[in-house]
Amino acid sequence: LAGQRSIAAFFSAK
Amino acid sequence: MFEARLAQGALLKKVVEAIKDLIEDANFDCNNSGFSLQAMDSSHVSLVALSLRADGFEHYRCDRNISMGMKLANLSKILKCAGNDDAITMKSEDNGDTITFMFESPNQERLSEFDLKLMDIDSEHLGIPEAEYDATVKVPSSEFQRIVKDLASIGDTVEISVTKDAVKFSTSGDIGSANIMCRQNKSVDKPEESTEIDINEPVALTFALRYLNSFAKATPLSPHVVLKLSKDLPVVVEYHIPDVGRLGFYLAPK
Repeated sequence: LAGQRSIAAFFSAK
Repeated sequence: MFEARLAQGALLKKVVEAIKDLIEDANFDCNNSGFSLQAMDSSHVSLVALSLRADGFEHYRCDRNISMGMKLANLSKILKCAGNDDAITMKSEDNGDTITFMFESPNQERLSEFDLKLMDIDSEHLGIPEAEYDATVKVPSSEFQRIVKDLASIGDTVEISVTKDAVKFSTSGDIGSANIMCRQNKSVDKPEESTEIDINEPVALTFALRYLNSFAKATPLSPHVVLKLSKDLPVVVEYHIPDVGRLGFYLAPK
């Protein structure tokens, strides 16, 4: 998973 | 109380089979408008969003908003006991600690009931903004499944690039490289085989094939899959469930 970004970085917590 | 009857119970079986290897447990949220789920995989790289509209059910009643935590592996065990042609009814009391699944065979000769224990699950809900995408591609879901499976035997990641006329999937690895191009083809005779591209701007993004292969387990839900891509944004891999709702997967780019 090297270089893999987190999905949470794109969508804000509700 | 919550009560919902799905005449095509197989849909629910297919939904759970499509997501159970990606997410371990999740809250199923029920309200007046329908039955939904949002969950991230354990690595927080992808997000699953399911929505089944109330009007997609033969009967739907939800007196109070409820959230039912379930372990997907256990839900799968229970749904595997339903026949493919069975109608499935889900029932739960407002403060109940179980959900009941009732399976009815088409001729109503066999009626079975399974109770699944609910669990408390802490889950973070993410707001997914409505976005206009640089490119939207609709391809036969079986074609997409084959492409990501074939490319995974060569490399770990795929670059998806979309131009006006075609979508190209490229990978490379230790043994060599591969690319597969699908041209736009609005087949009128066989709509299920059509490939349609709607583009505002050419776009190319790279994603982990492992996740795309996992998403492709939703193939039995829909003849087509829709890929929505924008520069530097997660791809949306969307399966429309005819007359009932949608199962969407969001995957962060590499």
